[in-house]
Amino acid sequence: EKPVTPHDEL
Amino acid sequence: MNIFRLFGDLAHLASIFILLHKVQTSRSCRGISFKTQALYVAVFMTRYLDLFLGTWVSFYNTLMKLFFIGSSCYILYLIRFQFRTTYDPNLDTFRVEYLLVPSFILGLIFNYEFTLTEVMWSFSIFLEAVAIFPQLFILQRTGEAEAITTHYIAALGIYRGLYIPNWIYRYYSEGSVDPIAVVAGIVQTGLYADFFYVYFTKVLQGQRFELPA
Repeated sequence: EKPVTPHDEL
Repeated sequence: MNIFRLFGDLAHLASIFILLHKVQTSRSCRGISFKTQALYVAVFMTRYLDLFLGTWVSFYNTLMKLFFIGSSCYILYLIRFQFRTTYDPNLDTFRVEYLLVPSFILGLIFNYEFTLTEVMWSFSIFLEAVAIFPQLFILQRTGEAEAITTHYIAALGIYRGLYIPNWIYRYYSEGSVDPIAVVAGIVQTGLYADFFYVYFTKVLQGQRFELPA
């Protein structure tokens, strides 16, 4: 599965 | 958001305030690497491109991003202009192209999508992992450091260190994994190992930060 996009971490 | 990420971000904020406090109170940027600070500006500018593309995560997220970009640029200004006479370029001689070029190549190879923003995002993750090198290089060359400079580096190390339990937590709670961030983050934290050894055994015991001969 495609990782978090939009990237929610700083 | 979980407690590890929150405290990680707070440690990151703290590191910036510690650095600003050191420079402002001593009116000197002695022992601080301009190159590392410039690399952080590059990291934030390339990672937070989404700010300008209308991607909205949260108020917290946007506020922190703006703060990191603004404060890192301000630190460059302090070193370059306001306290420029206290900056010794002869100590800050790490070649940043050794960090920039491989990070960019890794960004081109490992990314979630071959688009400008995603390649820049990956590049920023790899660059952040190694951006502390010029700063550690100064430490290595001088063999010692003011306590406050070591608190700054420690806060940065704690920030990345805390992201690791955050990823473990997210894996179990959300089933999400961000392999690029995780691998780079583990490498980044590992780079602080030697530093932390001296920091915990000396600085926190009230002794000077001195590298063993």
